[in-house]
Amino acid sequence: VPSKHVKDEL
Amino acid sequence: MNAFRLLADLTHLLSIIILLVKIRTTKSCAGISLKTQDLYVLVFISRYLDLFTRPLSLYNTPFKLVFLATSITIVYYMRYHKVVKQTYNKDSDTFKHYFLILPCAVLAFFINPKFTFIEVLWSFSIYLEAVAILPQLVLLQSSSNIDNLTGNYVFMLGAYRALYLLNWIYRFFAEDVVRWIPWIAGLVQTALYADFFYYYIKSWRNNERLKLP
Repeated sequence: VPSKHVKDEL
Repeated sequence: MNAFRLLADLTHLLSIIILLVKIRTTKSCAGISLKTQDLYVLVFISRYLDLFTRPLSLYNTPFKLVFLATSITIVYYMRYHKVVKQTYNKDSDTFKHYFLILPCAVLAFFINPKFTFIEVLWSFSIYLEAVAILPQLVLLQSSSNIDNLTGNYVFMLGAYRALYLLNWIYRFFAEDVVRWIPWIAGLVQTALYADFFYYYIKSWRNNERLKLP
């Protein structure tokens, strides 16, 4: 599974 | 945003409040590892550099600022406050925390979402956070009695990442979000607390004082 990089966490 | 995530962040915040209450009201940091607290300052500074590069968020930005400010405040109390610093168990806080930093830096250099300064530092902070509790756990193991506030602090701090695991499972199914780096690090982080959780719950059920064997 390709890693979706969303940095919306702490 | 889902309930697990919100609960996780509030638990994290609560753990810090518990620690600050302990330090301010009892004027004591007995049982608290300065090495772990040092590592958290490093974790937050390296992770939240994006405060300068990303658009502000009504939810994330205040949390980031609070985590930065409180971690620095705690270290300041433990190092410099006239009364508090004398209660620090320096001789029991023996973990060589510097040895955690280099492996995390090397790992971040090779395993990151993107090879940029901000992303490598972000990865470093995720890896370092996973193991930052180790000096604290070692200190607790050498303490003959652990006061309630310290026990609750460590419990909340561990529970926060466990709740993030639930948040990640939820997001995987609901939003199709896949993020290997925080997942694996978060799993390691939570696993390190397994022993502590066991004895914490046991002492709570038996109504006894928490003590680690």
